[in-house]
Amino acid sequence: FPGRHSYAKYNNWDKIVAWTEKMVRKNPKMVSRIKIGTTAENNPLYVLKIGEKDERRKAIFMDCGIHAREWISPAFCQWFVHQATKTYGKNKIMTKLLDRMNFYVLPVFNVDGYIWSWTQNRMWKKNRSKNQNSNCVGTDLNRNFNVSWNSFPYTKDPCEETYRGPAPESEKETKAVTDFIRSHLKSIKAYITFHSYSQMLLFPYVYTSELPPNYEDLAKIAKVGINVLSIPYETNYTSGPTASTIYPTSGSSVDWAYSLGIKHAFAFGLGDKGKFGFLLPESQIKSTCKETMLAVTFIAKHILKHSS
Amino acid sequence: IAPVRFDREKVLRVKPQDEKQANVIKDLAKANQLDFWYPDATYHVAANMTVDFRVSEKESQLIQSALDQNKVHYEILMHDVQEEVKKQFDVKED
Repeated sequence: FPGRHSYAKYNNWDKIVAWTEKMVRKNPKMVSRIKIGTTAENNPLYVLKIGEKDERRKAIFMDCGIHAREWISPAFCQWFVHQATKTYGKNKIMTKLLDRMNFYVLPVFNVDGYIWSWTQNRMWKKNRSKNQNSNCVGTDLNRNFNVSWNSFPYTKDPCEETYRGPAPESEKETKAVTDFIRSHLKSIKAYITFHSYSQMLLFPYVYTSELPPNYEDLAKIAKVGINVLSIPYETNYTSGPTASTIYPTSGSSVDWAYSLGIKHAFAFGLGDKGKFGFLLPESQIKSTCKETMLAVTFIAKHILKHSS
Repeated sequence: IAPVRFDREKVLRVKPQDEKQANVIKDLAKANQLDFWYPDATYHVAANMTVDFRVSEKESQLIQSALDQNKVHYEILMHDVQEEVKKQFDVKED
């Protein structure tokens, strides 16, 4: 028995697994759990599908916890699933969204790293795969996607926190996610990934300072998204293309999703901006998730209305 | 294996004013174990960028002295990371 799950607290992996089972049990018509693969340490990778069985409907894919130490990110994915199921039939917007589209939610992308951050090293970031000819463990999963993978020299050392892995999609976790997205590409109209520690809403590209063809659309969505997010607590977010808003780098999931044809791809960097860093107190989970929920709902509404 | 502890480890915030000061941080990162929180690697450190990193208790004195010597302004965001790790669990079980 893994102990009690709470949306107001950080939950370890065992609690999250039990919670996924509970979500399916409590909402059998609305939630299903899909095992999309396993990790390097043979843990399961679960996606929760929220919505109808109809695979042809528009869908949004969301993932959390690509970096192990960013605990607020999995907390948000759990919050999202909870709110979606709880408010369906009560909240007009959520009801409309779930009546017409599906959400695929990967609550923890980097499961092995997340477990390690709970049990051994709170500051762990990468996954836990072994590297040939090196004692250093782990690959930064957000550098392992097949997009401009070979173009930045500083990610070649397995001992670096930003190590990109020996090949694109070399990591079982990345491969499982990319295979799943590729096989559902017809329906997936938006990709959203959740990080922490920056208060930003970012969009492609990060590997180049060039702007994407639908830059104006993405910039407008992001701008309105952060405005909506600021309403309840006046939290100040920044939005923009990633390369110029933070710095250029390669192999990111957002650029990969975009290059695959998902033309609405975003990365949230949730709170805070540095006072607590990766150690955001649990007392701030609720407010962070509530405000983020507003922005995500706005993006979903936009996708429902405007994507073909 | 005993879990890693972060007793008296610090998180420093530095804003290098120019390329020279950015290089001071890059040089310190070569010789010390700095865990970059933002940006995520030394490579990205540049003038006028806010740089946050975690440093061990042992190395923090040396780092702070080097920053002082080179007149690089810094602020200490966290004095004891282990304390902050403990404090993150500030919601009691129902």
